[in-house]
Amino acid sequence: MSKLDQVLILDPPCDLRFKGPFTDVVTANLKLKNPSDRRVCFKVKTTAPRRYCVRPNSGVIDPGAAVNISVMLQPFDYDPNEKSKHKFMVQTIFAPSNNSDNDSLWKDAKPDDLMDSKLRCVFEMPSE
Amino acid sequence: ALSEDEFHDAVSES
Repeated sequence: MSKLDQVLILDPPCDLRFKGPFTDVVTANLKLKNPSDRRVCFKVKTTAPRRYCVRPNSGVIDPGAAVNISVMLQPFDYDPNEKSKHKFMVQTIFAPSNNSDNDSLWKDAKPDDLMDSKLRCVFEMPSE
Repeated sequence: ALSEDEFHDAVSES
């Protein structure tokens, strides 16, 4: 099944880096750029929803526009030996021409119309 | 390859 390639340009493209210490909230920024000539709806998903606040966690990006997402890692006891397995996914779909409401858009979306990109989370301590 | 990860909608409030 040929999946649609992600239309958005993600920066960073693969890894979200969080620099400690992790005794307070640590924020990583993810920029989504829409190089196409169509409006693109996005929503952010993660394997660890209770560990992060994501703002905005969904929205619509106009043609040629970009949006900056703040990914806020909540404080936790960092274990340097434990490699983070958290992942993020940016799921996107071209906005329909008729302004249907956002929820039905995602509910009725056909798998072939969905695009997604996955990012890993990388934790690093400030170099001593 | 199928990834074993299970994704949930991210939340905007802690």
